[in-house]
Amino acid sequence: ILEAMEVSKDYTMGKTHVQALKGLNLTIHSGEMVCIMGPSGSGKSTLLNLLGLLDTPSSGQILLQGKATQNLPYKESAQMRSRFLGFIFQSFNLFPVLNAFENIEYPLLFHPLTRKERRDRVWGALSDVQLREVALHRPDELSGGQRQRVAIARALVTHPLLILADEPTANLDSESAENIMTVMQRLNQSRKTTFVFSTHDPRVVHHASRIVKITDGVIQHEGTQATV
Amino acid sequence: ILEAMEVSKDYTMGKTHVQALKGLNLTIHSGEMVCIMGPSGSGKSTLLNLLGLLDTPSSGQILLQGKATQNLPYKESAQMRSRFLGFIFQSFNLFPVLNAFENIEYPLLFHPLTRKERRDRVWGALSDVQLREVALHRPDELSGGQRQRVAIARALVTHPLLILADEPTANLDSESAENIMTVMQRLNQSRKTTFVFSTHDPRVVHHASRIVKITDGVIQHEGTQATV
Ligand SMILES: Nc1ncnc2c1ncn2[C@@H]1O[C@H](COP(=O)(O)OP(=O)(O)OP(=O)(O)O)[C@@H](O)[C@H]1O
Ligand SMILES: Nc1ncnc2c1ncn2[C@@H]1O[C@H](COP(=O)(O)OP(=O)(O)OP(=O)(O)O)[C@@H](O)[C@H]1O
Ligand SMILES: [Mg+2]
Ligand SMILES: [Mg+2]
Repeated sequence: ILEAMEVSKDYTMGKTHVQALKGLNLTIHSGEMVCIMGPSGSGKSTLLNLLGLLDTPSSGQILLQGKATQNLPYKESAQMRSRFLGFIFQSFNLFPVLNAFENIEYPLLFHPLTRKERRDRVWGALSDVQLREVALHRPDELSGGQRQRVAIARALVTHPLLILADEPTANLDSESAENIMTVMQRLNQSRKTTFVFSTHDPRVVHHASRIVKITDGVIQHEGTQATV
Repeated sequence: ILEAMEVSKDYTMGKTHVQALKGLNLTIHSGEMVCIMGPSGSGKSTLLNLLGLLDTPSSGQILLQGKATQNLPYKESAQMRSRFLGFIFQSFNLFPVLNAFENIEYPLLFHPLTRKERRDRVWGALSDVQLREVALHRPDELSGGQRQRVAIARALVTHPLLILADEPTANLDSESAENIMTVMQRLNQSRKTTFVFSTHDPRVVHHASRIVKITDGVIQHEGTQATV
């Protein structure tokens, strides 16, 4: 479903040069729950941003459904993202002027749904992440973990083929984290939604079908729970 | 050193009313490492903001060093904060236009130090959090965990009596988290720095001298590691 071939990402700031990813190869198969683990600064978010077509590699290719993505015009890559991908950002990236309900509803405005279907889906997603009572709060009127759960609900509500989740449980207590992982596991089983997580959290790794360890922009090791 | 007496905090948004804290009593003694734990939305950040004099309670009092704080003019409470307190925010709150070095140096500009003393302290803090190589990066050129460590270094560098840390390890891998807790433990032993953490992370709780459990704005239970 998604493939990174010899992907590198360099950042240049003035005189300094950071090689965040170095010739990385990774294939994600449909229906997997892949966990990308590694120290702070090892390149996890950079890799997820490339897989989510939110940034372009300095060299190498990203293939989505076998199709090359690098020369896509902006409009077409935005359309592919909106149809196939759901993205949960490490810093949530919610719209500050919209409340929780409106933030979750926003991506559905680009999908062919009636107003009633849209609103039913948003209330369903709010129930999944246990935030019905704070649906009218804006992001600055929510706790850290509540903002994170709004970002999760927003990625689930469009029923994407693939969800990329960058540290989705960082701000959650054990019960909320367990609840979120159960919702994702259920989507993976019922709708075959593919998940790629970047995480430090053992509670997420517990649900992974494959673990990929990255250090300093290079994949160190891949394997199932038992082998890593 | 810090005392909350019958503290309540209400938020009113339009017609809805949220009681984030309900008549809470808490005393923090000098030299303690206190962990405030509780589910997402239970009131941890609200409590830390009141203890850090960043917000005022709807009712009740906060005493700092035995002195009432509610009628302090803005300038005096800012001075008390700058002298006594270090604060690590859940969303880091770094200045986007300053690089990591300048963000950490910023609070020292209000302290009576020579330029050399200031810069030595900042490089020392960058070493403590293992970020010397990215000192010139701005926040948007740093990873999530790197931004969190800049926020930690900024709170340590003024050598405050008390550090309030809201989820300080949420975005950190085990090694970075362990390293941060060792730095804090060292400050607690060598300089008797008092710490109040809000956390979901067992790696932080492991270092606590006292655990306070909060649910729905009410303290459920207090005790040492063994009793909770
Ligand atoms: N400015 C605000 N306006 C309205 N409601 C608010 C505001 N800030 C917080 N709240 C509400 O107050 C409650 C407590 O929030 P708080 O941020 O203290 O929780 P928390 O324990 O820190 O949660 P988390 O672990 O998710 O960070 C939440 O239900 C939240 O929605
Ligand atoms: N826009 C940027 N400009 C310059 N350097 C950057 C930029 N974004 C990231 N970096 C650097 O690239 C490296 C990888 O960053 P990345 O955010 O991918 O790490 P990460 O594995 O997600 O870390 P964390 O677990 O802390 O979130 C870091 O050293 C970071 O400083
Ligand atoms: Mg990251
Ligand atoms: Mg909080």
